[in-house]
Amino acid sequence: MEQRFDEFLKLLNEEFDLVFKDLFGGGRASLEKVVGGEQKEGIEIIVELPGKKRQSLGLLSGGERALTSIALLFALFNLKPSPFCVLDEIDAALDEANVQRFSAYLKKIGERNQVVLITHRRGSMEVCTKLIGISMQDGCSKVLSLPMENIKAG
Amino acid sequence: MEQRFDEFLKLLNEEFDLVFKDLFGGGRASLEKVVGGEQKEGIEIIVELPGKKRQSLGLLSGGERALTSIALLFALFNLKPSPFCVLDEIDAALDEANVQRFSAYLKKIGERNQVVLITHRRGSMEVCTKLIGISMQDGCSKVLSLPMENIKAG
Amino acid sequence: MLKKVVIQGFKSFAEKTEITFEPSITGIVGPNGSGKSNVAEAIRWALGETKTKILRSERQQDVIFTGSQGKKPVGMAEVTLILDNSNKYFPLPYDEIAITRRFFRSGESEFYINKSPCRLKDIHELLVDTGLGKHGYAIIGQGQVDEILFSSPEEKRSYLEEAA
Amino acid sequence: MLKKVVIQGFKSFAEKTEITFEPSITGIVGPNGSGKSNVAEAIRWALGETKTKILRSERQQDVIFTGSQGKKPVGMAEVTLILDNSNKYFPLPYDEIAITRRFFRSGESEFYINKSPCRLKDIHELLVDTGLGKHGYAIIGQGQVDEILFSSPEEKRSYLEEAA
Ligand SMILES: Nc1ncnc2c1ncn2[C@@H]1O[C@H](COP(=O)(O)OP(=O)(O)OP(=O)(O)O)[C@@H](O)[C@H]1O
Ligand SMILES: Nc1ncnc2c1ncn2[C@@H]1O[C@H](COP(=O)(O)OP(=O)(O)OP(=O)(O)O)[C@@H](O)[C@H]1O
Ligand SMILES: [Mg+2]
Ligand SMILES: [Mg+2]
Repeated sequence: MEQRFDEFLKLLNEEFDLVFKDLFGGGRASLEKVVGGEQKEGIEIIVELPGKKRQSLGLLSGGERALTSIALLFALFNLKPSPFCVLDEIDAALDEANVQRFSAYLKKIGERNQVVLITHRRGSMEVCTKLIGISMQDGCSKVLSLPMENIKAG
Repeated sequence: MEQRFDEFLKLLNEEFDLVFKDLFGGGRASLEKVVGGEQKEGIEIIVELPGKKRQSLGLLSGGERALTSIALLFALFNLKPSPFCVLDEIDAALDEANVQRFSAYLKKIGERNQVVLITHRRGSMEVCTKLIGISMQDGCSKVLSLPMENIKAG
Repeated sequence: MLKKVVIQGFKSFAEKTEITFEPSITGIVGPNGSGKSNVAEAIRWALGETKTKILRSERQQDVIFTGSQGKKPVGMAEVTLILDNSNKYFPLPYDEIAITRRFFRSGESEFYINKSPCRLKDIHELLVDTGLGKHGYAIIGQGQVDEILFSSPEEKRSYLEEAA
Repeated sequence: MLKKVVIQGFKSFAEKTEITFEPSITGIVGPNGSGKSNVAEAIRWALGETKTKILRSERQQDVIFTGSQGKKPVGMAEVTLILDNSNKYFPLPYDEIAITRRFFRSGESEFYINKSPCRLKDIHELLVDTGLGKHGYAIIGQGQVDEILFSSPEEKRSYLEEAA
C-alpha cells in the first residue's frame, strides 16, 4: 500500500516538474515527504520560480500560485486521467502571457482527457472544440451553442 | 454615538442603493440592522439583482459578489473619502461589460478620491491618469512609467 | 466520458435544459451571474455532493429554483448525467450510464442509475477512485484552484492518495 | 494624498525604488509575480500593518528581500511614504509628512515621522478614523474584495463603524 503510493509519488514528482517547467519556462518543482503534526505522514510542495530563490508558497503571487496548482493538476491528469474534469475559471488570476501557456498545455491535456472549462479568457476559449454560451433571461438561465468562428474572429 | 451611527447608516443606505443601481443597471440594495448572536448589534447586506428575487449573498455568482462589494466600497468613498485608497485587482472576477461599468464609476470616484489601482484589465487601465509598469529582472522588481497612449492604442 | 447533462429546476435553470459535451474540450462562457458555475454545481450535485458550502447553499432547499421576477418557484430540482461507458470504465453492464438525482422542497431525495432507483451510497461507490468522488481532483470550483497549496501536509497527502 | 513611496529591501524590491502617484487614479500593471501586490503591501506595512497573514508571511523576516539567483539577500527592509498635508488633514504642523518603517533581520524595528523616531503606536494614532488603519475600508488586498460579504453581522457593523 505504502509502496504503491511511493511509486506513484516518484512518477508524479517527475511529471509535476516537467509540467511546471513547461508552464513557467524554467525553474523547478517537487513533492517531498514530511512528517507533520503528531507524527502524521504528509506531503510538502516545494517550488523554485525561474530566476528566484525557493520560497514558501505563501509568498508567491496570486498568478504564480494558480499556475503552480495548475501544473500539479495537469501532472495528475497526465498520469491518471479521470473520466472527465470540470474546471471553473482556474485561469482567472493569470496574466495574458500565462493564459497563452496555460491554454497551449490544456490543448495537449484535451487529447487524452475530456475537459469542461468555464472561462472568461479569450486565450482559453480559443483551444475549446466547442463553446456553450449561457445567458440569463427573466431570472432564468438559458443555453445556446456558439460557433467557434465568432470567438476566433472577434 | 448610536445616533451618529444611525444617521450615517441612513445616508450610506441610500448611497449604496444608488451606486448599486448604477453598476448593475437596476435592482436594489440595502443595509439592515439585525440582532446577531448573543444579542449583539449587527448589519446585514440585502440585495436584489435586476430580474431576480432577493437571495442570500452566498448564492450570488463570483462576479455579482465582487460588484456588490464594490458598490458598498464606492458608497463609502462617496460619503467618507479617505486620504487615498489602494485596490489590488478588485476587478478580477468581472466580465468585460461589468469592467466597463466598474471603470466608468471608478473614474467618477477619482474626482474626489486618490486611487491606486492594481489591475490586469484593459478597461480599468483606460481610466487611469498614469500607468506604472512593474517588471521582474534577476529576481528583483523594477519600475517604469508607461505612456497612456500605449494602452489606449494597443 | 460525459455525453450530456440535463438540468431542470436546479438553481437558475428553471426550465429543462440540455448541454451536450465534446470528447475533448468544451468551453462554457457567458456574463457574470448567467449560470455557468451553476452548471458545474449541477454536475457535482448529480455526482453526489452533499456539502452545502461547496454548493454555495445555506440549506439543501437552496438548490431548487426559487423563482425570479418573471417566473414562479418550482417544487423540485433534477439533474441527469449521461455517461459513455462503451469502454466499460464503470463496472456496470451498460454502454451508457444515466445518473439522476432529484430533490423536493419537502426535503425528499431520489436517486437513479439507468432509471432504477438506488441510494446516494450507490452513486458514491460508482465514483470511487475516479477523481470525481468527494475531494476528487477532477472538479475544481470557482476560486478554488490554489486551495491545495494552502492545505496541511496531511491533507495534501490524502488528496494525492485519492489519485494514486 | 499620497505623493510617493520609496521601497528598499522590502520583498522583491531589492534596490531602492521610488513610485510617484497621481492625484486621481494611478494604475499599477505588470506580469504575474512582477511585484505589484508587493507595492500594495509595502504601503500597508509602512502604515503599521502587523498581521503576518495579511502580508502573506510566515514570519516577520519574510518581508526582507531574501535574495534571488542574481542577487544576494539584504539585511533590512525600509519603506517611506510621503504624504501631502497642505490641507492639514493630519493633525501635524507640516505640509508634508514622511512615514518611515524599517525592519532588520535581527528582528529590530524602527519607525520615523518626518525623520523623528517614534513608536508604531504613533503611526497607528495618526491613522485613526482615516480608513487607512487596521480593518480600514481604504485598502483592499488581492482576492479580498468580497470578504466583507462573508463576515458576520457584528463584523459588518464594526467595519461600518470605522467609516462612520
Ligand atoms: N435556487 C435558485 N433560484 C434562482 N436563482 C438562483 C438560485 N441559486 C442561484 N441562483 C442565481 O444564479 C446566479 C449565479 O449563477 P452562477 O454562479 O452560475 O453565475 P456565473 O455564470 O458562474 O457567474 P460568474 O461569471 O460571475 O462566476 C445568481 O444570480 C443567483 O441569484
Ligand atoms: N522576501 C522576498 N524576497 C525576494 N522575493 C520575494 C520576497 N517576498 C516575495 N517575493 C517575490 O515576490 C513575488 C510576488 O510578487 P507579487 O505578489 O507582488 O506579484 P504580483 O505582481 O502581484 O503578481 P500577480 O499578478 O500574480 O498577483 C513572488 O515571486 C515572490 O517570490
Ligand atoms: Mg461562476
Ligand atoms: Mg498580485
